Amino acid sequence: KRYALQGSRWRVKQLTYSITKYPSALKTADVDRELAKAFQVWEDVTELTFVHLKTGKVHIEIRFESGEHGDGDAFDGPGGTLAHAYFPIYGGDAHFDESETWTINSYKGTNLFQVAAHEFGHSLGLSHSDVRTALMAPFYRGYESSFKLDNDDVVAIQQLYGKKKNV
Amino acid sequence: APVSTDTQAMMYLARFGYLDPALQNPSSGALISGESVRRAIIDFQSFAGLKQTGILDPETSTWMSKPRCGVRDRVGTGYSARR
Repeated sequence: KRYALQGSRWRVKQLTYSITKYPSALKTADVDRELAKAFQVWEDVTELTFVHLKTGKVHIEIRFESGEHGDGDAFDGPGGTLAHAYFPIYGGDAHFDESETWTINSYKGTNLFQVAAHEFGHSLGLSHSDVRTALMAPFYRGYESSFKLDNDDVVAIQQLYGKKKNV
Repeated sequence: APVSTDTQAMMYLARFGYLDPALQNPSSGALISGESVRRAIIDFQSFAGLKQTGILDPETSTWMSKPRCGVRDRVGTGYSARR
Protein backbone atom coordinates (compact mmCIF):
# COMPACT_ATOMS: atom_id res chain seq x y z
CA LYS A 1 0.00 0.00 0.00
CA ARG A 2 1.14 3.57 -0.68
CA TYR A 3 -1.56 5.59 1.02
CA ALA A 4 -1.34 6.44 4.74
CA LEU A 5 -4.03 6.54 7.38
CA GLN A 6 -3.61 9.07 10.16
CA GLY A 7 -5.08 6.77 12.78
CA SER A 8 -8.41 8.34 13.62
CA ARG A 9 -11.81 8.10 11.95
CA TRP A 10 -15.40 9.12 12.49
CA ARG A 11 -17.62 6.61 14.27
CA VAL A 12 -20.80 7.73 12.51
CA LYS A 13 -21.74 7.28 8.87
CA GLN A 14 -23.66 10.54 8.45
CA LEU A 15 -21.50 13.63 8.87
CA THR A 16 -22.64 17.23 8.92
CA TYR A 17 -20.72 20.28 7.73
CA SER A 18 -21.14 24.00 7.57
CA ILE A 19 -19.33 26.78 5.74
CA THR A 20 -18.99 29.54 8.27
CA LYS A 21 -16.78 31.88 6.24
CA TYR A 22 -17.09 32.10 2.45
CA PRO A 23 -14.48 33.38 -0.01
CA SER A 24 -15.14 36.92 -1.16
CA ALA A 25 -14.51 36.26 -4.85
CA LEU A 26 -17.03 33.47 -5.45
CA LYS A 27 -20.78 33.28 -5.16
CA THR A 28 -22.08 31.50 -2.09
CA ALA A 29 -24.18 29.12 -4.16
CA ASP A 30 -21.19 28.18 -6.31
CA VAL A 31 -19.08 27.44 -3.24
CA ASP A 32 -21.90 25.35 -1.75
CA ARG A 33 -22.16 23.33 -4.96
CA GLU A 34 -18.40 22.74 -5.37
CA LEU A 35 -17.92 21.69 -1.76
CA ALA A 36 -20.91 19.37 -1.96
CA LYS A 37 -19.31 17.82 -5.05
CA ALA A 38 -16.06 17.42 -3.13
CA PHE A 39 -17.83 15.51 -0.35
CA GLN A 40 -19.65 13.47 -2.98
CA VAL A 41 -16.30 12.13 -4.19
CA TRP A 42 -15.95 10.26 -0.88
CA GLU A 43 -19.65 9.48 -0.58
CA ASP A 44 -19.53 7.68 -3.94
CA VAL A 45 -17.12 5.02 -2.67
CA THR A 46 -18.12 4.58 0.98
CA GLU A 47 -21.21 4.31 3.14
CA LEU A 48 -20.64 7.88 4.33
CA THR A 49 -23.16 10.63 3.70
CA PHE A 50 -22.67 14.35 4.17
CA VAL A 51 -25.30 16.90 5.12
CA HIS A 52 -24.82 20.65 4.71
CA LEU A 53 -26.22 22.64 7.63
CA LYS A 54 -26.38 26.41 7.61
CA THR A 55 -26.32 26.76 11.39
CA GLY A 56 -25.79 24.74 14.51
CA LYS A 57 -23.21 22.27 15.68
CA VAL A 58 -21.61 20.21 12.92
CA HIS A 59 -18.84 17.67 12.54
CA ILE A 60 -16.79 19.57 9.94
CA GLU A 61 -16.55 23.36 9.90
CA ILE A 62 -15.20 24.98 6.73
CA ARG A 63 -13.71 28.46 6.61
CA PHE A 64 -11.85 30.64 4.10
CA GLU A 65 -9.22 32.60 5.99
CA SER A 66 -6.10 34.69 5.35
CA GLY A 67 -2.78 34.69 7.19
CA GLU A 68 -2.96 33.89 10.88
CA HIS A 69 -6.47 32.73 11.63
CA GLY A 70 -6.41 31.45 15.16
CA ASP A 71 -5.02 27.94 14.89
CA GLY A 72 -1.31 28.76 14.91
CA ASP A 73 -0.86 27.61 11.35
CA ALA A 74 -0.92 30.83 9.34
CA PHE A 75 -1.55 30.85 5.61
CA ASP A 76 1.22 32.28 3.48
CA GLY A 77 -0.53 34.28 0.76
CA PRO A 78 -0.91 33.26 -2.89
CA GLY A 79 0.84 30.00 -3.83
CA GLY A 80 2.64 27.91 -1.23
CA THR A 81 0.14 26.42 1.15
CA LEU A 82 -3.38 26.37 -0.28
CA ALA A 83 -5.39 24.86 2.56
CA HIS A 84 -5.19 22.53 5.52
CA ALA A 85 -7.56 20.29 7.41
CA TYR A 86 -7.66 18.49 10.72
CA PHE A 87 -7.91 14.75 11.13
CA PRO A 88 -11.03 13.43 12.87
CA ILE A 89 -9.34 13.22 16.26
CA TYR A 90 -8.64 16.95 16.01
CA GLY A 91 -12.13 17.87 14.86
CA GLY A 92 -12.10 17.49 11.08
CA ASP A 93 -12.31 21.20 10.25
CA ALA A 94 -11.00 22.46 6.90
CA HIS A 95 -9.47 25.88 6.26
CA PHE A 96 -8.80 27.35 2.82
CA ASP A 97 -6.44 30.24 2.12
CA GLU A 98 -8.63 33.16 1.11
CA SER A 99 -5.60 34.72 -0.60
CA GLU A 100 -5.63 32.08 -3.34
CA THR A 101 -7.52 32.69 -6.56
CA TRP A 102 -10.15 29.99 -6.15
CA THR A 103 -11.78 29.01 -9.42
CA ILE A 104 -14.40 26.63 -10.75
CA ASN A 105 -14.02 24.64 -13.98
CA SER A 106 -11.08 26.76 -15.08
CA TYR A 107 -7.40 26.19 -15.86
CA LYS A 108 -6.69 29.56 -14.27
CA GLY A 109 -6.29 29.95 -10.54
CA THR A 110 -6.67 27.07 -8.09
CA ASN A 111 -9.52 24.65 -8.52
CA LEU A 112 -11.72 24.76 -5.45
CA PHE A 113 -13.34 21.37 -5.96
CA GLN A 114 -10.07 19.45 -6.26
CA VAL A 115 -8.45 21.09 -3.25
CA ALA A 116 -11.62 20.64 -1.20
CA ALA A 117 -11.86 16.96 -2.08
CA HIS A 118 -8.24 16.54 -0.95
CA GLU A 119 -8.76 18.42 2.31
CA PHE A 120 -11.91 16.47 3.10
CA GLY A 121 -9.80 13.34 2.75
CA HIS A 122 -7.83 14.63 5.74
CA SER A 123 -11.06 15.50 7.56
CA LEU A 124 -11.99 11.83 7.16
CA GLY A 125 -8.67 10.46 8.39
CA LEU A 126 -6.41 10.11 5.35
CA SER A 127 -2.81 11.31 5.39
CA HIS A 128 -0.80 12.16 2.30
CA SER A 129 -0.04 9.50 -0.26
CA ASP A 130 3.24 9.22 -2.16
CA VAL A 131 1.35 8.07 -5.26
CA ARG A 132 1.60 11.09 -7.54
CA THR A 133 -1.70 10.38 -9.25
CA ALA A 134 -3.61 10.03 -5.98
CA LEU A 135 -5.93 12.79 -4.83
CA MET A 136 -4.19 12.54 -1.46
CA ALA A 137 -0.78 13.41 -2.92
CA PRO A 138 0.20 16.69 -1.25
CA PHE A 139 0.98 18.71 -4.38
CA TYR A 140 -1.61 20.63 -6.38
CA ARG A 141 -1.60 19.22 -9.90
CA GLY A 142 -3.57 21.88 -11.71
CA TYR A 143 -7.13 21.70 -12.96
CA GLU A 144 -8.31 18.36 -14.33
CA SER A 145 -11.45 18.62 -16.41
CA SER A 146 -12.43 15.00 -15.74
CA PHE A 147 -11.74 14.13 -12.14
CA LYS A 148 -11.44 10.55 -10.91
CA LEU A 149 -10.22 9.17 -7.61
CA ASP A 150 -7.09 7.05 -7.86
CA ASN A 151 -7.42 3.44 -6.73
CA ASP A 152 -4.99 4.31 -3.92
CA ASP A 153 -7.52 6.83 -2.56
CA VAL A 154 -10.39 4.39 -2.86
CA VAL A 155 -8.59 1.58 -1.05
CA ALA A 156 -7.50 4.00 1.68
CA ILE A 157 -10.91 5.46 2.44
CA GLN A 158 -12.56 2.04 2.28
CA GLN A 159 -10.06 0.81 4.88
CA LEU A 160 -11.60 3.36 7.23
CA TYR A 161 -15.27 3.33 6.29
CA GLY A 162 -15.92 0.22 4.20
CA LYS A 163 -17.17 -0.07 0.65
CA LYS A 164 -20.36 1.43 -0.65
CA LYS A 165 -22.83 -1.45 -0.73
CA ASN A 166 -24.09 -0.87 -4.24
CA VAL A 167 -20.64 -0.37 -5.88
CA ALA B 1 8.67 32.19 -3.45
CA PRO B 2 10.82 29.37 -4.82
CA VAL B 3 12.67 27.22 -2.32
CA SER B 4 16.19 28.00 -3.48
CA THR B 5 18.36 28.29 -0.38
CA ASP B 6 19.43 25.69 2.15
CA THR B 7 17.64 27.60 4.91
CA GLN B 8 14.38 27.70 2.96
CA ALA B 9 14.70 24.00 2.20
CA MET B 10 15.31 23.16 5.86
CA MET B 11 12.31 25.20 6.90
CA TYR B 12 10.23 23.38 4.30
CA LEU B 13 11.49 19.99 5.51
CA ALA B 14 10.68 20.89 9.11
CA ARG B 15 7.31 22.37 8.18
CA PHE B 16 6.16 19.20 6.45
CA GLY B 17 7.51 16.66 8.90
CA TYR B 18 10.80 15.55 7.37
CA LEU B 19 12.92 17.21 10.05
CA ASP B 20 12.32 17.50 13.77
CA PRO B 21 9.85 20.37 14.31
CA ALA B 22 12.04 21.59 17.15
CA LEU B 23 14.39 22.71 14.38
CA GLN B 24 11.67 24.63 12.58
CA ASN B 25 13.63 27.87 12.78
CA PRO B 26 17.10 26.95 11.51
CA SER B 27 18.13 30.62 11.39
CA SER B 28 17.94 30.72 15.19
CA GLY B 29 21.18 28.85 15.46
CA ALA B 30 19.90 25.33 16.10
CA LEU B 31 22.47 22.78 15.05
CA ILE B 32 21.35 20.19 12.55
CA SER B 33 23.74 17.56 11.30
CA GLY B 34 24.38 17.42 7.60
CA GLU B 35 23.44 13.76 7.67
CA SER B 36 20.01 14.58 9.14
CA VAL B 37 19.38 17.08 6.37
CA ARG B 38 20.59 14.66 3.71
CA ARG B 39 18.26 11.96 5.05
CA ALA B 40 15.37 14.42 5.20
CA ILE B 41 15.96 15.47 1.59
CA ILE B 42 16.09 11.82 0.52
CA ASP B 43 12.84 11.19 2.39
CA PHE B 44 11.19 14.13 0.62
CA GLN B 45 12.56 13.04 -2.76
CA SER B 46 11.23 9.55 -2.14
CA PHE B 47 7.81 10.89 -1.19
CA ALA B 48 7.68 13.16 -4.24
CA GLY B 49 8.84 10.38 -6.59
CA LEU B 50 12.14 12.09 -7.41
CA LYS B 51 15.64 10.69 -7.84
CA GLN B 52 16.98 10.22 -4.31
CA THR B 53 20.21 12.20 -4.30
CA GLY B 54 20.09 13.75 -0.84
CA ILE B 55 21.05 17.03 -2.48
CA LEU B 56 18.91 20.11 -2.97
CA ASP B 57 19.09 19.85 -6.74
CA PRO B 58 16.97 22.01 -9.09
CA GLU B 59 14.22 19.40 -9.48
CA THR B 60 13.90 19.02 -5.71
CA SER B 61 13.74 22.80 -5.31
CA THR B 62 11.07 22.96 -7.99
CA TRP B 63 8.93 20.42 -6.16
CA MET B 64 9.39 22.21 -2.87
CA SER B 65 8.09 25.36 -4.56
CA LYS B 66 4.87 23.82 -5.85
CA PRO B 67 1.53 24.88 -4.37
CA ARG B 68 0.47 22.24 -1.90
CA CYS B 69 -1.62 21.18 1.06
CA GLY B 70 -0.48 22.53 4.42
CA VAL B 71 -0.83 19.23 6.25
CA ARG B 72 2.42 17.46 7.11
CA ASP B 73 3.53 14.60 4.87
CA ARG B 74 5.03 12.75 7.84
CA VAL B 75 2.30 12.97 10.44
CA GLY B 76 4.15 10.77 12.90
CA THR B 77 7.02 13.20 13.30
CA GLY B 78 5.97 15.57 16.00
CA TYR B 79 2.56 16.27 14.58
CA SER B 80 0.52 18.20 17.06
CA ALA B 81 -3.12 19.08 17.36
CA ARG B 82 -3.70 22.53 16.02
CA ARG B 83 -6.36 23.39 18.50
